[in-house]
Amino acid sequence: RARSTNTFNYAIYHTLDEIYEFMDMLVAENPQLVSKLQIGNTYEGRPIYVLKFSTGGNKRPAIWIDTGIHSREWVTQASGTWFAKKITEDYGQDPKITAILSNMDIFLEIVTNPDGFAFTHSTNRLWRKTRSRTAGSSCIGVDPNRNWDAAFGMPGASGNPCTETYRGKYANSETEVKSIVDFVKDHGNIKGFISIHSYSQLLLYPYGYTNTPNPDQQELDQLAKEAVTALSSLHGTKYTYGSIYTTIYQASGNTIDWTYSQGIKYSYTFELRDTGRYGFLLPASQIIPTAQETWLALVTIMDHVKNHPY
Amino acid sequence: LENFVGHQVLRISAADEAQVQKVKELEDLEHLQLDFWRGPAQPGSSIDVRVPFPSIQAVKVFLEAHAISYSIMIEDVQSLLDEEQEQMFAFQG
Repeated sequence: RARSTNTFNYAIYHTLDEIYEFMDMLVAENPQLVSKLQIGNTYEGRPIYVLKFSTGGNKRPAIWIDTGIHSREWVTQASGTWFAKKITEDYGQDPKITAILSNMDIFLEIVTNPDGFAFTHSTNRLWRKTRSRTAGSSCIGVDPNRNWDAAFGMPGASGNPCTETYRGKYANSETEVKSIVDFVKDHGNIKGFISIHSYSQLLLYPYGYTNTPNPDQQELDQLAKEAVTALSSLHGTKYTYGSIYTTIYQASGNTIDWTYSQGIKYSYTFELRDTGRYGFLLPASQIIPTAQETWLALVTIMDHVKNHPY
Repeated sequence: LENFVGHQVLRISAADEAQVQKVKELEDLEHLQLDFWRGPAQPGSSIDVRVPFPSIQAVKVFLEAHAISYSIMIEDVQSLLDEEQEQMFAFQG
């Protein structure tokens, strides 16, 4: 196993234990910049960790990034690991990241669904949901991207526990969701929220539950265009952008509809590579190119958030 | 580990709203145990679905009967998973 984040192999997929060890190494190597927060526990009792990148201050304006809420989307957790290292490398070297961190904090949740992720390694590589049990059903798990208190229960999610888009019995029923909700509310100063999924190469903004444009649509659309342009500049990867509803399909109870409803204007969700050849089984050789290109889009969004306080 | 030998991922192209609705009907047939990686949305956007081996024939017959075009995106899911595991083990070794 890697002894430092410099020898950690970013080009392969890792288990939950390995990623948690990576986080500890990163914190130990960068105590002035990185800390690890536990924001809750999973249904099966695992700790839920968030990395905080901060140069000081108290509850500064912040940007939230999460990866891996759908556990089988392994390229997202792998990219999140790469992002974490990249932030520490770029701080003090790259003017944009340095300026962002001089004014704001970044929170990064690399494994947003730890139970599901562990299950993908131990039992079922294609597990997507949480691992919670539903009374009265033999089926397990809730889609954590339909469990948020934003048009919860409306069309675009399932009430059947045996489906992959099962919304749960009530909003925030999943501790993995509730932990973020509590953290975001308690913090109160998060200005950008980016939730990262795979695959199909999309950059999406609210709404997912309705085709009504959100009040900031023009700005969010323009920023999405700039982010996608930056992303594509590296490897030519083609992205589509737009609202969730109009670009893919109706999805109620989703993450960024809730964050937007909380007043976090810059709420986005990514769908990373691929073009449809491998789906969730993206070869490990594509982890770094995926992370690199996504990083360019993230920096574009984070820089815009920093430059447009509200 | 759950075994996905013989599972295929089909990429379905629904040409119009009627075909999208037909694929949604497929989604409702629980006994087929389909796993939609990209669900049915609007005409023109791809639909990706993992089909367990015992359901492959039924699904393909359904699609062909309704003139819905598809291609095989992943021929055998387990073979990809085996490659992935080998890579992880190789690194650990």
